[in-house]
Amino acid sequence: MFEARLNASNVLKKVLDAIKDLLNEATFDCSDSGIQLQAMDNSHVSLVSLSLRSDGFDKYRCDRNLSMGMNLANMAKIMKCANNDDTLTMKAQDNADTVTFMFESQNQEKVSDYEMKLMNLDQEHLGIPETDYACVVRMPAMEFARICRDLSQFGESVVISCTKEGVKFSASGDAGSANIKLAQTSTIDKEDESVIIEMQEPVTLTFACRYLNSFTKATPLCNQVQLSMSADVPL
Amino acid sequence: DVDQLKIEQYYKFN
Repeated sequence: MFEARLNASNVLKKVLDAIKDLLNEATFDCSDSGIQLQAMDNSHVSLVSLSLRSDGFDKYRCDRNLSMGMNLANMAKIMKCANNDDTLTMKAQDNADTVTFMFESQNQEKVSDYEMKLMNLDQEHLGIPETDYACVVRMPAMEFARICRDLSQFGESVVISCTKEGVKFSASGDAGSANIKLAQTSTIDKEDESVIIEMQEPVTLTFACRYLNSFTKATPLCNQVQLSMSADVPL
Repeated sequence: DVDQLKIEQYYKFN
């Protein structure tokens, strides 16, 4: 028996929004410690690695390890039917071929349930290797999303140059060029708003806007984003 | 695509 409850459906909506443009389908591996998802995106150039720890749920029970292959577009259709503040319960029996999503309104007067067929997906064992990165930048997630969006207008790729003093984002194309420099925050009064750089050696790397913009779909999940960079290694 | 293969290998040999 698997059962996971969140007091606000909004949390899972945000998680789903963060991955549904990158993945058509994915396996949610449920165990006692929580739910793990790891999958290459549809074009096989980036890895989505997601961990929902059991203690992040308001109620969590998983008697036996369970792999639930889900079509994320169908899951999104179901999640769209929930109000943000509805309580969400995901349920599946052991060896089941369906998962149930139940939404309860705050006043308990509306209860809806949706059943979705599970899929058998090829499982690959993937992961982000432990790496000592040349530069690690922590910055406001909203600011990063804004920069990616703004620079996408000027080119298909963004160059990120990081030194001890700051980080520079650049793009260029037919319309011209654009540069955005962020200095490291001098005093950390508000941690959420700070730009912090840990640098072993400076790096200059180029990334496709398309992917950066996909990654920033996760922005509502956290106030800060961490960019870990080394030469010849994925961001 | 060579880059694509390189990236896949990177994540597989974790």
